[in-house]
Amino acid sequence: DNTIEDKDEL
Amino acid sequence: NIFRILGDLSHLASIVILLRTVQKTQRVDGISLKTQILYVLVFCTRYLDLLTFRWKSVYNTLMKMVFIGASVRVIQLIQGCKIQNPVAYKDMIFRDTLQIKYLVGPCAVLALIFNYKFTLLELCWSFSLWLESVAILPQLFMLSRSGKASTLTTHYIFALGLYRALYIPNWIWRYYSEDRLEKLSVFTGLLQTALYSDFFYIYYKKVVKGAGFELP
Repeated sequence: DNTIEDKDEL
Repeated sequence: NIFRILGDLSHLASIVILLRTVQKTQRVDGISLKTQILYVLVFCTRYLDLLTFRWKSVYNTLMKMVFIGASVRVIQLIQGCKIQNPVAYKDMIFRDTLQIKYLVGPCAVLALIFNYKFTLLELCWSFSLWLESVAILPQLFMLSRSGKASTLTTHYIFALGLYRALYIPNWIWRYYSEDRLEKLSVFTGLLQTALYSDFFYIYYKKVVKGAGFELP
């Protein structure tokens, strides 16, 4: 479950 | 974790080095305009989540804004040199010969194949990862053809390459501590670091051990 909220890297 | 912070900081350092150099010297020799345009595209497609307003942290949001802003500012400064220093600018354009479409096209296709969800945001995010991994190619191509680069250009590329290289131990760390593995990021990150590896080797031999920077 890769949502946009998971993308916490730059 | 420490690797991620150091990675972000070296990314920031690379942009500051570039901004300051162009601003102070009004010179663009050795800098690839195409690579810089690709970075604007990378940041704008990756940080689209800024528009959803579901922000993660002050740090995260601020850094994203800084990266977008700084990459646009670099283009502005380079365009400024067109008037200030037209000879150097023309010389740069003349040597900046790698065609962007050969990079953007395949990246778009790869984004269509490898993504987590078939939504616009996810496709753009995947596209930005692929594009980032190859965005330095016009710059490296330019270097390899001219065979020479100013020390600042090499410091810039070094800091930029170091950033993704530091993300690799960060991903290993996160895999063990958070049980988290972002396959796309890891793969494109490895690809990106691999593209820099040749450059790192030359940088080490020439710059770190003294002597000027010259490619064979």
